[in-house]
Amino acid sequence: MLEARLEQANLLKKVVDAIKDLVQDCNFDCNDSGVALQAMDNSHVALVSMMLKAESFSPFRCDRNIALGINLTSLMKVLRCAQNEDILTLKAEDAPDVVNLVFESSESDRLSEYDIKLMDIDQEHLGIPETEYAATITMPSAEFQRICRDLMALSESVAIEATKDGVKFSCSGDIGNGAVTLRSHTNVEKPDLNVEIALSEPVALTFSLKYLVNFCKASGLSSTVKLCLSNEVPLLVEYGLASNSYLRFYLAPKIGD
Amino acid sequence: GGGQGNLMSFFGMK
Repeated sequence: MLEARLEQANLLKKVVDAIKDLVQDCNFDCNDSGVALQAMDNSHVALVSMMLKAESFSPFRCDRNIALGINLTSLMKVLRCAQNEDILTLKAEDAPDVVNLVFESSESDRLSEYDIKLMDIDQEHLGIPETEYAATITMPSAEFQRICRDLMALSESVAIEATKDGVKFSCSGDIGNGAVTLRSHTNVEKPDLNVEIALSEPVALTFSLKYLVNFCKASGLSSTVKLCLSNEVPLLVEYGLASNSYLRFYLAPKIGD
Repeated sequence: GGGQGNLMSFFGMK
């Protein structure tokens, strides 16, 4: 059986809220290492990969592998019934028909319980190779969100170019062009505002802004975001969570000109 | 602009 207690229901609520417009029906794969999810959007352009490690829960118990097939719209309806500060416990039997969610208020004796019916989801699982990326950019998640939103006003796609001088986000559209360049930057007082560029070779790739703006819905989960790029491979956008848990998005680049 | 790449051509099915 599965029994996993999250100190803050809000974490799962934010994760599901961030991915529910990209993917609809997902298997939450539970085993003794934690709860994982991998799902592609219908057009096979973007992929969501979530890992909530066992250490993110206290306690965490999962005796055998259980796949919980859940419709995210349904899950969101139930998660909206939780207060942000509520403690959330997920429970499921070994061959479950439902997943049980219990919300407990830390301040009152209120306890609410919901069951969500599970679905049989035959999901394509992709093998994502371990990649040594040519460029890794760590930056404030709010800054990345702002750049994507700003450039989307002009164009449907953005070129991301990383060189030793910095990282340039540029676009061109019917009304004109736009570009934002960031250089490595260290803010001793507020390290969350740092921009770090680790580069082994220059990279230039073009991506659909519609997807990037969608990924940025995860900005509330982490003050920083990591962009990992290599020429001619999908972009990795990673939001790190506590206890080495993460929410990752992969996006296939645009091809040709 | 060019075409949109597909993840299936980068990542193999498990």
